[in-house]
Amino acid sequence: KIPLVGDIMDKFPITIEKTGSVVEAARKMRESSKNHIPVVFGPKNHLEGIITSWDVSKAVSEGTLNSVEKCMTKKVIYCYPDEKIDVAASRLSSAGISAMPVVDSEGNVVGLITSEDFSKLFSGRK
Amino acid sequence: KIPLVGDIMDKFPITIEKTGSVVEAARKMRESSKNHIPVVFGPKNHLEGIITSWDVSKAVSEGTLNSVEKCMTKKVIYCYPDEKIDVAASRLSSAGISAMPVVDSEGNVVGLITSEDFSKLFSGRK
Ligand SMILES: C[S@@+](CC[C@H](N)C(=O)[O-])C[C@H]1O[C@@H](n2cnc3c(N)ncnc32)[C@H](O)[C@@H]1O
Ligand SMILES: C[S@@+](CC[C@H](N)C(=O)[O-])C[C@H]1O[C@@H](n2cnc3c(N)ncnc32)[C@H](O)[C@@H]1O
Repeated sequence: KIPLVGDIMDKFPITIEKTGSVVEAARKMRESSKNHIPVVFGPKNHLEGIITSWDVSKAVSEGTLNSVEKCMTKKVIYCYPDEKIDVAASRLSSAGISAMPVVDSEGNVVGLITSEDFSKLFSGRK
Repeated sequence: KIPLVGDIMDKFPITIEKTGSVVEAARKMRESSKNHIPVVFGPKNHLEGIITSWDVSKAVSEGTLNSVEKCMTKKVIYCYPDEKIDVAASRLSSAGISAMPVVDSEGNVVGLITSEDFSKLFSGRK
């Protein structure tokens, strides 16, 4: 009845390593038209953090445009593909964020779910 | 039965004039924890454009951090407070955007609705 995160997430999210620069993160956001980029490490894309256009904007307001590692959020709120979407939606709204990386049991990034995925579900309603 | 935009929108959105700087827009996003700022003109906040953290990030990737007017999107997709939320949700998702200014019949900004407002509605479901 209620869809799972894995049913509505983006299965091929853009990612970046923490050694990258903020300008490189900004370029990836520009090219993909996305606001949220999981920061990963290694061949299996282990989740290390998240950098968003809001973080880039914050760095601009503080004049601190340097490394992804310094600008990213380290304590990431994430979810699993087999969680129900209403559980994921409450996690987003109670944290005041608009996206969550989706990870497997080893903490490797397998997707990204955003509040835009939720408004898409609403637009299907009559 | 179906809620209206006016029931779920933010009734006191942060706004900026197009004569402001991108750094000032970035500061407002930082202080309000928001990604989207309607650009307005005059005492009644007439809608002139929209600037988002994505636009700030784009300006960073292109090295063009100058005025709000140069970085903002001029052709704004907006809605009215008395529209149904499913209509608003389809407008958001078909445009690939995550927020819309809400305007009165004269084009003055009276609110802002974001995809986060939609995921909040989902989280109330059982
Ligand atoms: C508080 S939100 C405010 C803007 C807007 N609500 C949004 O999420 O884009 C922005 C901050 O939340 C952080 N953030 C976004 N998604 C996150 C997630 N899944 N886990 C932890 N922090 C996250 C960003 O790194 C950024 O520092
Ligand atoms: C294409 S979206 C991509 C990022 C993400 N989907 C979002 O909306 O934040 C970013 C661009 O859409 C524009 N935009 C956002 N909301 C808009 C609206 N209501 N009307 C017109 N353009 C808008 C921004 O100014 C920015 O240039």
